Amino acid sequence: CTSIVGEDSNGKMYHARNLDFGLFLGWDLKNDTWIISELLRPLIMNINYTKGGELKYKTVTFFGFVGLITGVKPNAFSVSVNERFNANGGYIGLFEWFLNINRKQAWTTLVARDCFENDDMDFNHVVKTLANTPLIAPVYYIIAGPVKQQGAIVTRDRAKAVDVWLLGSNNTWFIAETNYDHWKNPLIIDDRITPCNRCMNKLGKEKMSFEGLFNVLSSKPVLNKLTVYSALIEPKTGRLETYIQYCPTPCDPF
Amino acid sequence: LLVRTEPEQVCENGKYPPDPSTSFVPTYVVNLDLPPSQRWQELSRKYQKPLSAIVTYIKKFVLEFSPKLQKLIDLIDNKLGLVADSLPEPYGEEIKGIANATNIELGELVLYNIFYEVFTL
Repeated sequence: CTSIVGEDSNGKMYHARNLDFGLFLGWDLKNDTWIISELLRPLIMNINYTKGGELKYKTVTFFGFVGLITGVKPNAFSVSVNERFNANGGYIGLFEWFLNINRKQAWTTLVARDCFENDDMDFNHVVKTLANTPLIAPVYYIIAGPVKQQGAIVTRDRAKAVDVWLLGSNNTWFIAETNYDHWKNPLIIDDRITPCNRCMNKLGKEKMSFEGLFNVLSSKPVLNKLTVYSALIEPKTGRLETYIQYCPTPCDPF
Repeated sequence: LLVRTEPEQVCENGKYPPDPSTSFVPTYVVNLDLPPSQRWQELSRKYQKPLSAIVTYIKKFVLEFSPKLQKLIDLIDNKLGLVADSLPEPYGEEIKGIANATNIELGELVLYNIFYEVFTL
């Protein structure tokens, strides 16, 4: 996955993401595709959750999946979830849950949806909640708000946040996350963050827009064989655009 | 597969908006005023086949690793469904509602919903 939050030269906030999924779950030799990624594409949908006839929040999901991996609450906040691989992985939390040893920990995508269900949440509350709630698995939460400089990437261990990276620190106008801790180098065979940062810097604050972000998300290897959709979000208005993505050969497998 | 094909790394231009014939994503409304078990019923009828296809593929993939893993699938079908009762509300009930409407084993649907956590295995 790749998630980006940033602002344009007028301070307007944007949030964008590529959802990559299906690694090592079967390769279709005939079509040069990951089988799971192909099976997921027909299940992609935008959901507008309503209450009392009014829109409460929007998500992008796969049918049958009730947690939240991409969502926006208009004029409040947006969240995207990226996978994080860690030695203290989700299997420990899963066993603790299944054996009823510890159920005072949250499912990574359900606690994200909880934030949207709760009427009292704003950007700062969401950052605090997603930074501090004990989790079953490590994860990255990428959060944006409707106001200038409201952007954060929360790097989570199961117990708590190991890092909260805020937009604006070191004069950043965007921050981006793939599937590696931002203070470490990615695997040399899976470096999507360097091209992402390069394309964002080339785009520049002045040209930050849905169009610019979609071009970055469509640049290889940010776009790769695992990418099933790109989502573009404007937290202030709640504008959400989702596009199914394909990466025709030649294209990196991940 | 592990060797990169080294495509030219360029920053794309002119990709937006993409061709709607290949990139279109539908939008649906889910009414939170409905009981959780009923919220996804209409969509369940429409999406039963593609959802069933992915669940069937995962089982096939597991069995291709080793036929002995049938025991794991039996465990998922018979026991994992119980986990739905332990999930926080309203999510457990939403998953049960989808399982009922699609006739997909509850355990398999629970697995699909906790796949993120399972995948870290």
